[in-house]
Amino acid sequence: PHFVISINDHSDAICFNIDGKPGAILNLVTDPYTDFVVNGELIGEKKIEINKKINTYFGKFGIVNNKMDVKVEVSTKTITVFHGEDKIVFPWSATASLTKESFSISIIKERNLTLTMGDDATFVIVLHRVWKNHPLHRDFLGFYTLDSHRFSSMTHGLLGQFYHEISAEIYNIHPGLDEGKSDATMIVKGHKLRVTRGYQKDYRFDPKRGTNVPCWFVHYNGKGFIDGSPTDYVVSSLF
Amino acid sequence: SIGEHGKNPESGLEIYSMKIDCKVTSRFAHNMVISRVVNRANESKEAFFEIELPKTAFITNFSMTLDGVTYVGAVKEKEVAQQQYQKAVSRGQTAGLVKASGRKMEKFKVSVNIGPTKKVTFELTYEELLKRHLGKYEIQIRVKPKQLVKHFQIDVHIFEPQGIAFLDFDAKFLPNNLTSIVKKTLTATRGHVSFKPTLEQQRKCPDCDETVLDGDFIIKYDVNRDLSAGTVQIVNGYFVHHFAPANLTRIPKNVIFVIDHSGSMSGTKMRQTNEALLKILDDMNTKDYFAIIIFDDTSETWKNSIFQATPNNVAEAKVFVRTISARGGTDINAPMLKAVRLLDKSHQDKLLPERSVSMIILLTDGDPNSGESNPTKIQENVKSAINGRYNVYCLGFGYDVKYSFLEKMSLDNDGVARRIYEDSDAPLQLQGFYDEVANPLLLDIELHYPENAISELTQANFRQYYDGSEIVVAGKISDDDLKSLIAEVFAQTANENLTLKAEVQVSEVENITQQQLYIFGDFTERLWAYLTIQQLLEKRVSAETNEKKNLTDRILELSLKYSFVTPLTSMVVTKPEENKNDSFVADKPSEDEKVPIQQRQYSYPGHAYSKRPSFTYVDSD
Repeated sequence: PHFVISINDHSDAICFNIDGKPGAILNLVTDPYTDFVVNGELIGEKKIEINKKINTYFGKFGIVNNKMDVKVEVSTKTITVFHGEDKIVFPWSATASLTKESFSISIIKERNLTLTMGDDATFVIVLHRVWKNHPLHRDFLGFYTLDSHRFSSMTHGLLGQFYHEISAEIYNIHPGLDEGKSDATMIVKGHKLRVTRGYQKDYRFDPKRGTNVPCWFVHYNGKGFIDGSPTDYVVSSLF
Repeated sequence: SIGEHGKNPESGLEIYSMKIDCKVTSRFAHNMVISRVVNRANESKEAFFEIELPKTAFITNFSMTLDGVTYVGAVKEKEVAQQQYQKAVSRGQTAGLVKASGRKMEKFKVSVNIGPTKKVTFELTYEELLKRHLGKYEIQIRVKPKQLVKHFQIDVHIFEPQGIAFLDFDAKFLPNNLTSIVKKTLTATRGHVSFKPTLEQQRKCPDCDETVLDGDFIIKYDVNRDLSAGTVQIVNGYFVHHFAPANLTRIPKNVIFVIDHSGSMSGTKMRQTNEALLKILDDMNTKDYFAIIIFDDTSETWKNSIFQATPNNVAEAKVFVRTISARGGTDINAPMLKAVRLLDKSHQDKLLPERSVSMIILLTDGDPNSGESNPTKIQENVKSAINGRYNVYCLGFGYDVKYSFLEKMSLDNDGVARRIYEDSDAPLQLQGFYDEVANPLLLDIELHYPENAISELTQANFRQYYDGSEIVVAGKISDDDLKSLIAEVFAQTANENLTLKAEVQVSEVENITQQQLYIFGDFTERLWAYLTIQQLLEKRVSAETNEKKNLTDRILELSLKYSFVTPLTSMVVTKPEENKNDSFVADKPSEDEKVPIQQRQYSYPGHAYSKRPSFTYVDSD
């Protein structure tokens, strides 16, 4: 999956890829203070060719708000809301919304869902539908954080560690190794990293084509930009 | 049927063809029964056409063709038809219709004289909106030809754009080796069940003329469903919206069982009630609450309270249920009011879950004869005490029950009434009814459509939605330029507020349905008319005089326009009878009529036993 993080008061963005194994579950957000967790499960292509790089995507998300006693599992097929002992399953084929006091989930059929949990968090999960008979690709999901201002400073995870504004200094912009792409040096979290100018897509408003988001790409699975290494974020279960 | 004569092939009458053709689109079933009979004798013979059809169906057409002349039935206002019928009777002519009301089926019967070597073709059409019941739709066809039929065929075609989840058939009358002759095919949206036994396959034994075809041929199916606003179909300016969401958590319920143990319940009825209650208690969800009030001319609340259905409480209640025995008179008013007070108090004391369904299930076998015995007064008392907060379900046990009293009391309080037939399976009937209301999934369901674009909407607000059932709403599109129809559903689940939305492009949906060319094109309009009539008939039960008149006028108007034989209309068929025209009337029997008890017929030596009375008639309204 591609990660895109805004920096410097939203004036620029950093992007990086995480290459994991299909089936691996990565922690995206953990806030021990609000007892809130988001994990995502990776899926691969339908066929995996030997000696070729494995592209992975998120196929399932698990979102837990223990204080509200709510768990939401979002896959490319269904959206399941667990509330206490109750369980409600929505298909992606329906436009629906479910509200209870400060918790709400709103689904726009075959496109996206917005999840609001009190004042703490608002997320959008985008569904990417792929032609059913495509030999390689399969449906996958995107996860967007719209509001996280009430999360505690202890929030961590592949996305959560960036919920509090980080500043990065980018300088020494010069023609890069890839033709037509600029390279630069970025100083962030005390590391000096080589980054390459590129684009990633934001699919919230145009689910088919997306809109381009210019960003500085951090190589080697975001090494130096993320705390630790990607394997540090592997967890054993979705919830 | 070809009547008594038909049992003997020597009689000369032969049913040479019988075809039952059923087409279902979006739960609306259009059934045609065509029977062809020839008289091979040298003299005139009387042929009977006798069909049992589901009570929920409306006859829409009947014709008989004799000597190339077709006599078609006309749907008329009941009074007009009655006058015509009375005239025929006063002239001493036979008006050959017998109808009777059974558990699920009602009978249509007509006879006609056929000259030597002549043929007659009977053709009956009836329509029905199949109701989802415990997670499935059922098409019931009663098969009972009185002799072997050369060309016998049942064809059921189902088209459900929503997708068919499963399709099964049940034909218990068929010996095991013959079930394989029922052919079933199923694709994503279409199902076909075909049954075409040869003469040899119909034979009960190799050398006899008795037929094995005697029983119910039942087709069961369900459509695919998920948690969505359901499906909307639009044809010729009418739409129908089916809503039956899946994957919801059940809502707890609070049930007060109000059980009649008056003297008339003694014996089998009491034993069966106890048996059913024990099973129902066993099946109760531990999140539910319950209380038991038993009554004769006095009433008693078990342990004076309402209890959660924990294993311990259920076990104790079962001990109590086993001790209930029959005695005394029948005072319905007091225990019903007691049940309401118990629910009121339990809610006030916050003993019951905040979001839950509260209901009173009354089981009685007779009329009130103690305490407040005026049925109207009891209905008023119960309605005013409940004030729209709880549902009342009334189960009328046996033949002596005044069904209309129970029906009104239920409908006044958002419930339904049901007859429980005094039979060996009465406990199963009671339990089956309980299962229908056992699992509430949604509360306060409101279905919204664009106000300015639609009219003539059927009921669109419902107090509850129960697992296994289905909500159907239909209406007319009044905006000719409407491009898309948005249906929104607002409801409460066990814990949250739920909103579901469906948007359909009018042109797209119309095209799809029209391309199917599967069933008569105006089925959505007829479905709408059927549903409107059914709901108005229900509303009429509890309406005041003025409103009742308006409802009656509207039902009549729709029944005549769409040619439905409803409780307010009759079908008149003029038939040829030995050079004079005679007519008969087909009515729809109502549930309030006394259920005919199977009576044995005796003939005494030396006495001529009349096989067929000149006419039998039961009024239905």
